[in-house]
Amino acid sequence: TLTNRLSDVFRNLRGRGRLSDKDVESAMREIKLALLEADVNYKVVKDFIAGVKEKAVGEEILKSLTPGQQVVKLVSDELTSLMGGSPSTLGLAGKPPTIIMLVGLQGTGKTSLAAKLGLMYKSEGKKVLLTAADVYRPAAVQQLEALGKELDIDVFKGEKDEPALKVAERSYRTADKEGYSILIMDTAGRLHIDESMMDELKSIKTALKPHSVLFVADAMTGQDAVNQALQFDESVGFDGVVLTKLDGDARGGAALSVKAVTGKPVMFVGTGEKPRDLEVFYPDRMASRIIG
Amino acid sequence: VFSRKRIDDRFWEDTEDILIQGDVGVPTALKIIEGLKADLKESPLRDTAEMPERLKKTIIGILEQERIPPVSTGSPLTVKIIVGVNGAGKTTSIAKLAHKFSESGSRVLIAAADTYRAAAIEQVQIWADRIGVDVVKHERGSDAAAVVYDAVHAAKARGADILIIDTAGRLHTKVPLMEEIRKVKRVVEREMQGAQIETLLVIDATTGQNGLSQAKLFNDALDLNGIILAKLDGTAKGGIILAIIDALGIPVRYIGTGERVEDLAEFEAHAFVDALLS
Ligand SMILES: Nc1nc2c(ncn2[C@@H]2O[C@H](COP(=O)(O)OP(=O)(O)OP(=O)(O)O)[C@@H](O)[C@H]2O)c(=O)[nH]1
Ligand SMILES: Nc1nc2c(ncn2[C@@H]2O[C@H](COP(=O)(O)OP(=O)(O)OP(=O)(O)O)[C@@H](O)[C@H]2O)c(=O)[nH]1
Ligand SMILES: [Mg+2]
Ligand SMILES: [Mg+2]
Repeated sequence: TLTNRLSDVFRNLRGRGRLSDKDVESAMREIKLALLEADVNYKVVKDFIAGVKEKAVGEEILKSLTPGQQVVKLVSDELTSLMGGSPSTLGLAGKPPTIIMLVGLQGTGKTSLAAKLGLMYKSEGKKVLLTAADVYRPAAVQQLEALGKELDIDVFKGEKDEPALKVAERSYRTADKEGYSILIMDTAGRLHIDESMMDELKSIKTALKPHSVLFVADAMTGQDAVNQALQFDESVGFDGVVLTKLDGDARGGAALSVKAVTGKPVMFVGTGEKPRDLEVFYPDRMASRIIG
Repeated sequence: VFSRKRIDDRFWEDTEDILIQGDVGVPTALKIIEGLKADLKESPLRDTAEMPERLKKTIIGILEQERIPPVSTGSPLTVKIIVGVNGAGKTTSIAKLAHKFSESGSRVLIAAADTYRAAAIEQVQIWADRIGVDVVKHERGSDAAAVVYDAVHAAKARGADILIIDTAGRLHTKVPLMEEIRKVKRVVEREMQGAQIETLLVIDATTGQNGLSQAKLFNDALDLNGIILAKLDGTAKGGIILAIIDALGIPVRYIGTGERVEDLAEFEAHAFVDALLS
């Protein structure tokens, strides 16, 4: 663990009384290794280390009996505050329906998330409509329909060969007309470098003006998380992030990377395959997971 | 990096950065750099312009370390079991493989053994209909091992050359799910008398260091024969497979380069390394 690695670095401090530049460099290297191992983007790591280094040579650390533990606490506090400090909420639109649009790369868990959010709102007594706007993936519509059926939540699907934008627009009119308070739109997974698919998202967002666009990212994403997030934010614009598959052993450094480069907070985490497996994101818990 | 004229500390830092950016991971990046330094000591550069080729040579050296036993022969039927974590690209990769083998004249059968996820069986059936291949399937919720048992028998009865088994996505840390996939493989081994079974792990090219954990645990459970690296058409480099080959000797067999059925290619080391360093 980082605590053990840092106690090794600071083991020989006692009797010397102050950190040498070499001690600080060794400590920073251990922190860098821990963060890279956790899949934090290497540029974000460099900035983070620069920020932490200044504080690590402060008075409290030097006077402490356990400088290694103090540095770990410093790193943890810094990570927590960088990821937003405390949980962020989704909120509701001024007038219904509140529209939530889910976007992201292939296989990250968007369709599952649509069902999870649907269940969450349904449990709060809201009338929810799910839109099956992935018109490309084989059986994507059936997947959302099956989930809707299991949860007794309505699913809007388009006609055969109907473009995603039309499906989205018609689902909005239905939601509005039939008094749904929440409209959750599932979209097809797509690459951030696929211009025509990114344009499709832009057109849906322009037409529907969703209250929240959520970028859905897999917790095991590596260095590429930064490229993906920046491009999605630039091309479409999103309000929050959902990090999925946190029930595995991925450290989830992408959570820090995405927040650092886009400023957008992680709002929820996926913790399993079932509709109930959705939790609010707690920055401090994520910080200790990233540190390892 | 390679426009620098001097091989100094800054050069080594930049080289480490490129490798880290590609998800190679620190330990493997350092190993590559140490390997390159040793090579340069042994046969110094005549010109810094030779550096890119030397670096590529060192990385290719890692890629050539495959050390998995060959798939045993002795059966007209080959069974491929496709496994991996949720959403990696298994079902789509199976459609691609089935299409490829079918096009080259093999008689292919698919087993829809993801009996868990919503519309998993429907997804397989749609692909199979598109490419003209048969599917063995049961109801959603049925026992995956039972589907596999039926599929092996059907493959033998119908004279299929290749049976490809689609399995449910599973996180490698979930012990009951890993026990389930071990049971599926045991059923295949029993019905095939151990012959001609290939187990392939699908890894998403955007995966970071967790890919090594995935490979280790799936390998412990199943003795993998190879990896399919999917979604290499994005901006991620898939460098984690270098750490995997270095640690476990498991080679990449195919790469996925898109969502269409044609978007599958055999893994080619030189192209992979060029892309990693670009
Ligand atoms: N373990 C785990 N699995 C998850 C989680 N969220 C989704 N999954 C699984 O991940 C796989 C992919 O989920 P989908 O919801 O189909 O992903 P998607 O983003 O809609 O995929 P595309 O539409 O193809 O882009 C499925 O097997 C889901 O059951 C999670 O939080 N934990
Ligand atoms: N761009 C791209 N997308 C891919 C590739 N391979 C698969 N996909 C997409 O990734 C998503 C998930 O693919 P699936 O084949 O359903 O993945 P899976 O591993 O079977 O998922 P589960 O069964 O839910 O665990 C789909 O949207 C696919 O179209 C690839 O090589 N490139
Ligand atoms: Mg989907
Ligand atoms: Mg599948």
